[in-house]
Amino acid sequence: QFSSNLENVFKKIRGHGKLSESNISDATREIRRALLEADVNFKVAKDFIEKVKTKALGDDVLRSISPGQQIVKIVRDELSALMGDDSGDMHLSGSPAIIMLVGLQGSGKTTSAAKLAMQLRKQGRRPMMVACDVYRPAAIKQLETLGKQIDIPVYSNHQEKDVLKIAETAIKESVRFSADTVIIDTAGRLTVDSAMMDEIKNLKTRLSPKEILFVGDGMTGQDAVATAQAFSDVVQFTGVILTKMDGDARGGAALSIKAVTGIPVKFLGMGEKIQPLEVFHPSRMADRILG
Amino acid sequence: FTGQIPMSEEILDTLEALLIEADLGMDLAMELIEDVSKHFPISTPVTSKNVLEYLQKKLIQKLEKTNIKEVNVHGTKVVLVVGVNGSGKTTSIGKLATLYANEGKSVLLVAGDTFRAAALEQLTIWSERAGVEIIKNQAATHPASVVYDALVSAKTRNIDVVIIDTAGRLHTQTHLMDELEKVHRVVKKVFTDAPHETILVIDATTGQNGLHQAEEFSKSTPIDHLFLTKLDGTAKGGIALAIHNKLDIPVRYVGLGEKASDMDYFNPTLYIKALLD
Ligand SMILES: Nc1nc2c(ncn2[C@@H]2O[C@H](COP(=O)(O)OP(=O)(O)OP(=O)(O)O)[C@@H](O)[C@H]2O)c(=O)[nH]1
Ligand SMILES: Nc1nc2c(ncn2[C@@H]2O[C@H](COP(=O)(O)OP(=O)(O)OP(=O)(O)O)[C@@H](O)[C@H]2O)c(=O)[nH]1
Ligand SMILES: [Mg+2]
Ligand SMILES: [Mg+2]
Repeated sequence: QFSSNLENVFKKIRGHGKLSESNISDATREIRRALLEADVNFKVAKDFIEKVKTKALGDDVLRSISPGQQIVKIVRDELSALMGDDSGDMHLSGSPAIIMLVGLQGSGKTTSAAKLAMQLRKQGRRPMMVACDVYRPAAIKQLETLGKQIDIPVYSNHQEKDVLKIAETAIKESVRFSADTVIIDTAGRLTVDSAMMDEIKNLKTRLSPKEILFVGDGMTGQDAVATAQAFSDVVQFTGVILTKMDGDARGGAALSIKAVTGIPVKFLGMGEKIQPLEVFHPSRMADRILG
Repeated sequence: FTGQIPMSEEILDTLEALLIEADLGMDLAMELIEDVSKHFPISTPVTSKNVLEYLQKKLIQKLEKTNIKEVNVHGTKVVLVVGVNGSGKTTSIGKLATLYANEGKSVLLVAGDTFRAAALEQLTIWSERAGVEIIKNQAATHPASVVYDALVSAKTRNIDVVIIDTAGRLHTQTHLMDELEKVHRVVKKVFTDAPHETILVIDATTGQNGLHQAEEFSKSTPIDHLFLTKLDGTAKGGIALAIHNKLDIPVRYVGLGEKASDMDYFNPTLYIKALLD
């Protein structure tokens, strides 16, 4: 779709040899439309297009017999390069290794915690989950239910309201659960809720999780940048899980978050069913964003 | 900018950025910018005040073009709540239940999410908070059967308002959209002119995919109003404007937090003022 639109822009100028400024501006308008429709942040899209413009005005394109194809290639390559590598590696040192999930309300943290637990077990680790959402109605029950479904131990305390106490006790108990990895599910929170942002800052300071994953909804629009930036400022997350990517959201948030925080998307949530998360592939994401 | 300066492409670009960053989408943003540039041709002396006031006026006009569907129901009013996963349906139902209970109405909640872990427990807690009844059937194989039984009971007992919670679903999941269509048909079996209000719950952080959501959900069950949630966050929720503009589905309610009282009726003027801030 995007590449054919771009091809059409250049079909008009075939045989004229050199690309003009207006050809390039027509092309960049097409690129911008694709990025914005894919929910790439406005400012991120602007910076990206500047990069592409510079490369597009380079010799290889100007002398190419199919400048449209060249530009599509530049856009695709630049997008993949910007979104980082496809390693999906997590920092799992520590005894136990501690992973903490954070994000806005409803983004898919609790579900992703269970998915993460399942894939870690498949990789030969012995994970347990900790229910640190003491606010949402039946949140603890939700994690306990998922734990039972996949036969992964869950530490919870229905009476305790201090999430740090819950987490610290869980980590102490990890030996008893013979678990080598502790996955902490936290409550959804707004970046403008300073008390709640302090809560995760405190958890980070006191528990020193080696892996903090920001769980973001794949259909997030322009707000992805402000939200990711705020979470990064408070807990310096080390990776991103983009959820609900089994839908048809183009996922421009993947580019926006990486561009603004420098942190790569590591995994994609591809359904409600508890199954291992999909490892993020920048080139596949680039194609998806370009539509 | 302060004081009078000539209208320029630069000012139009700034306005475009403002609208796109609020998630209005390119189509609606460009339509509005076109309008502004016709009203204030390039190099016309303008102040930021009169440009923004004009834009505000145009946006409010757009929002007021479709009235909310005020249904006076003699008998039971049936409200169906739908939307994608995690948008805020169950919580919004808790808020609506509280609203109706405070008006002295008898309310019945229907646990139509027979799938997700602890969905029933979550809605049950909300029914307790609102002081209203809930009908559930944990053995149900299809939400339509829970809905049918609940509506038959509501009819016999002359319940004022029935609010049906449904499972989150992506509009790309055909079998789930078929499931929703079946729920809609079953509602009509018990009350021929129901659902009296079908609410699509939309998270304010949603990007352009929100348009697809509204379009596709409308195919399974006609949507009357939007409930725009999580407006207490940093997102502007402009996708609701794009949906209203394209599909004539107005926002009726807004979610402003996680407590029962954290909702309000949508106020176009207040909303647009906050958007253009
Ligand atoms: N289709 C789809 N649904 C998902 C995915 N991940 C989570 N969900 C669904 O999204 C909804 C919200 O998921 P939760 O795990 O409860 O989200 P959360 O971030 O823990 O929510 P809070 O704790 O309230 O902030 C549920 O209906 C999940 O089943 C995914 O990758 N694909
Ligand atoms: N800040 C804020 N949070 C909200 C609002 N509405 C809902 N939430 C939160 O969003 C999360 C998801 O809400 P739910 O009511 O479970 O959403 P749902 O659409 O029923 O989710 P599924 O049934 O899993 O599809 C919960 O943590 C709610 O507390 C709102 O207006 N503001
Ligand atoms: Mg949760
Ligand atoms: Mg729900």
